[in-house]
Amino acid sequence: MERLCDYLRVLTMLDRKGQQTASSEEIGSWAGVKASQVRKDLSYFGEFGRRGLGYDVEQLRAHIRDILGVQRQRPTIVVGVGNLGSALACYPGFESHGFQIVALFDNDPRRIGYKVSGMKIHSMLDLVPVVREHRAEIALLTVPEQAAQEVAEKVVAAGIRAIVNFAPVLLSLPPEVNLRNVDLARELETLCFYLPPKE
Amino acid sequence: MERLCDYLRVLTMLDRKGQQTASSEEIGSWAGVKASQVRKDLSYFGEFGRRGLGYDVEQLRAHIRDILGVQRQRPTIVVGVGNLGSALACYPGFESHGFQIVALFDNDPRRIGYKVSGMKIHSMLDLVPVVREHRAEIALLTVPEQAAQEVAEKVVAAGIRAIVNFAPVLLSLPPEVNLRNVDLARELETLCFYLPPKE
Ligand SMILES: NC(=O)c1ccc[n+]([C@@H]2O[C@H](COP(=O)([O-])OP(=O)(O)OC[C@H]3O[C@@H](n4cnc5c(N)ncnc54)[C@H](O)[C@@H]3O)[C@@H](O)[C@H]2O)c1
Ligand SMILES: NC(=O)c1ccc[n+]([C@@H]2O[C@H](COP(=O)([O-])OP(=O)(O)OC[C@H]3O[C@@H](n4cnc5c(N)ncnc54)[C@H](O)[C@@H]3O)[C@@H](O)[C@H]2O)c1
Repeated sequence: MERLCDYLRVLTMLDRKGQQTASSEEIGSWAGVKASQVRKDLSYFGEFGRRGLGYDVEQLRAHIRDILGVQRQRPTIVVGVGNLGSALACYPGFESHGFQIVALFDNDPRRIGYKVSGMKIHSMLDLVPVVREHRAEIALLTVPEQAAQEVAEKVVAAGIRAIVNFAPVLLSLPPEVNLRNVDLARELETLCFYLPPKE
Repeated sequence: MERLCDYLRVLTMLDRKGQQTASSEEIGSWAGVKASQVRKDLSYFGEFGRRGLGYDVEQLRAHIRDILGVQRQRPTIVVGVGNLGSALACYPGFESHGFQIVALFDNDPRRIGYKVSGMKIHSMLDLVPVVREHRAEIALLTVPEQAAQEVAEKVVAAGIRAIVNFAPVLLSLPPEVNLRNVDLARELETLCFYLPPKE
């Protein structure tokens, strides 16, 4: 359910801000949905707000994560184990958010066979068998921009249907592939938190 | 204006999705604000939607970035030039989003003096003079979690008032410091884009 994902996004944001309860009006307004629709959706899953209080943000978020299966570990691979790829491979945060990093790949002979975060870096030639062995579902793409399209196609050919692309290029992939682009600089810009603009 | 930042966040998201026009109702619903308030705020800055069409997403976003001064380059430092810090220091995306990376710092003698992205890595002992020389405003904190609190305090003592913290720890800093925490894993989780939950 697309809306459940939107609610999760909203609840995660409220939770990050330290907010403890949220009304269906507030959730709806952030998610672009009528409050009555929010209540309808949530009651379908056994979640009822408390009159005057609304929903418990932490509890509701945990429940939605549960429903969406976000809690379960999704085998994830990292392709391109340079600076960014290594940082992602070593970051414990991924495990606790459902991304279990199971294999690493690179095409640089100086990196292949080298261990990062307890895992040996595989050659790109081993992509298909290793993806199959681990039933990998998600690929984090951290290769240089000139290699991104070609590597993405290899990853899809190996059976991966969800890609998070960190390279600053627009990838062209078949419609059945879930593609997300992450641009940290753009995300940071919208934080708008730093100093007031000079007049 | 807090609301302008929210509008920027919404417009950036719509732009990322490839949407070309947006109504005040839509912007308002995403930003948690009444449509009439959106129209009021935007007309104050000379932005008027077109009847039936709404606002041009790209244009409005550019205008708001302008108003907020997001376009101007903010001198930014990176503290902790390991995997993540190096990836950020080399990423061209930061410059185009207003974060001009001007200096790098580390406490590892094997890294100090080493060049990354054309810049020599400074020792932490040079933090105060170098921050002053560059009039640095923002610090990207990419040190290990056990060092984060202590390093954040040093950065604040050097005069920096806006910190983006990548280490998975809750920092305790004076209220005048703008602090943002980035957790890529958490952000990726709310993308909710990958495979449908197993039933
Ligand atoms: N989205 C963001 O916010 C963000 C931030 C920083 C960097 N980046 C991007 O992430 C990417 C990686 O950055 P980095 O600093 O880690 O670069 P890097 O050069 O350190 O790492 C790239 C790695 O990819 C490997 N590689 C190259 N071609 C390959 C191929 N055909 N098959 C498999 N592996 C291959 C290299 O051997 C290297 O290990 C770049 O595209 C960069 O622009 C994005
Ligand atoms: N938020 C996220 O999404 C995310 C993703 C990946 C990593 N991380 C976090 O980012 C941080 C860096 O990760 P990494 O993989 O680059 O680690 P790393 O070990 O490769 O780099 C850390 C760097 O900080 C330097 N350093 C250590 N103590 C210091 C001090 N007191 N003063 C100055 N410099 C110091 C080290 O010399 C090293 O160069 C970690 O805290 C990690 O958990 C966060």
